[in-house]
Amino acid sequence: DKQDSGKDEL
Amino acid sequence: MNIFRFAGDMTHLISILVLLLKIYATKSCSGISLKTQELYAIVFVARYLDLFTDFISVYNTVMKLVFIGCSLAIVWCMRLHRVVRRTYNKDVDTFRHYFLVLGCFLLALFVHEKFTFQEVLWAFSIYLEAVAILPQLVLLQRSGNVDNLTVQYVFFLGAYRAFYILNWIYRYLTEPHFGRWIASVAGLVQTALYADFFYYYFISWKNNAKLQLPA
Repeated sequence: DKQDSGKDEL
Repeated sequence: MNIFRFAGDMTHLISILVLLLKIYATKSCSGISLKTQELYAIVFVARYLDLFTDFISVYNTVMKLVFIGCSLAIVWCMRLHRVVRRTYNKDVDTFRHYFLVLGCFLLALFVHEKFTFQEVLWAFSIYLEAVAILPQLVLLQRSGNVDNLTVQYVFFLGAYRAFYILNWIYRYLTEPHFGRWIASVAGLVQTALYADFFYYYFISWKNNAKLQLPA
């Protein structure tokens, strides 16, 4: 998901 | 969010604020590459399309809006502001940045996590960000004599990259499923581009002298 793939970063 | 990620975001924010301050206070954008600024504007717009589809946190949303807004404002100033645009070093800012855009887009078409519109644009933005500093570094090198705020701008941008790499190492060690291979490889490339600049930055800092890049 977003967190595992680092897409929670800027 | 770990401390490295936060420090990275803050140095990124500071770099943009330093640039805005320089333009606002001196009414000049000399030493700043419009090509690099345009590339960053493209990077932010392409990557933050997820503003419309995903919500992560208020912090993320606000920062994304700030980054998009600031980068567009900088490009606007350099191109259209009556006074500022006259200070733009057009003749030395000759990097063919459209080739970078094209190359990164082609790479994103082939190397991505999923073949969807948003994922391809996300990969494109990651690749483009990795090389977006090149026109700025070339401009610094060509103009030789660089003002202090421009140097600080590049320094904080480089610091942001360094903190993000620490952040990825930390996350990789502490989160069981964390894998961000596309971004990590691109991030390493991007940070390596700053190595030369940092070398001369620290030399000038150690000697308490103005930064001089070799011709």
